[in-house]
Amino acid sequence: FAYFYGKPRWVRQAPVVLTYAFSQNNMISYISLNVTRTVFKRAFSRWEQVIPVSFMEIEDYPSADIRIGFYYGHHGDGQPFDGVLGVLAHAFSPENGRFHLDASETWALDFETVKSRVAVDLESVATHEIGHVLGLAHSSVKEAVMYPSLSPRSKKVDLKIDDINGVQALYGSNPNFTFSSLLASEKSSNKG
Amino acid sequence: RILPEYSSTVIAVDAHTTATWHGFTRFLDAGKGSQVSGMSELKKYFSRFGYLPIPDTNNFTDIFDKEFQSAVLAYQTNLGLPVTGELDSDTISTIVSPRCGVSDTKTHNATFHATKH
Repeated sequence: FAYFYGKPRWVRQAPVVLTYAFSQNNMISYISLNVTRTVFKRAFSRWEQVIPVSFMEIEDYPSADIRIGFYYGHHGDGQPFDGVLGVLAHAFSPENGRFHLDASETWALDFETVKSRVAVDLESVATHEIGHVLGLAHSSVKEAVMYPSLSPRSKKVDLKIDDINGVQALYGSNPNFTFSSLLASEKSSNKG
Repeated sequence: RILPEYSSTVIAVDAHTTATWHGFTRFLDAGKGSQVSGMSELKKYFSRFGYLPIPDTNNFTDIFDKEFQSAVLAYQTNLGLPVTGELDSDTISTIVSPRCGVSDTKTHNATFHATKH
């Protein structure tokens, strides 16, 4: 695992609660807002399980710590998106909180219903970008969630030891966290 | 086949590809000393993800030079690939694979400045 230069993290009084919100004007229409919320909640909860940080969705986008939106091409942050595949999303290091996904992608929740060859798993990318929001940079471990590339029609949502060690070194461990609890939740989510 | 260091093997290629990054497959097996039309675009890719500083001239060349080889070596190390310094198939398939837009090295002017653990 790796950190951003200077090892930035969210510095808050415990219990650390970070708020997040969706940009109502910059969402994709073919996945409902409720379903998108469910996917992101699952992605956030994977990080919540391992560190003493919790996430709460709020309505007020401008005041949220983490601000999520889907954008095409140029979108005002100097890092334009590039159409189908290529760059999928990006997020900014702490305590910036911006979290952008490329609206040109074919975002998918599963690959049974979505048959496109260029379908990209929304939950995998969400889980990866949340790692950036927390302060993790890219990992060179291919199995890790924080590895930079993700093949179309592939899913990678379960945090690996590399991801966990990295984020726990930044925030400490969730007192309820054990590796066996992690394996149990992996099994249940895979069955789901 | 050992190429003299500064001879250039010009590989005729079709420069028009539309899919994001898919066109980079044409640089397969290119190595130091080779010159391939459009390699400057691949160098922009490496620059975007933190492996190559933007030259003073603001223009990259199409020559696979020593500096670009260092960038390829750093990329291969960072992405957990075999470190060959060449655009082998593992490297090319990783380059064209969709990815996160965050730079692999958060300090642009250094080749490799994320703190690795």
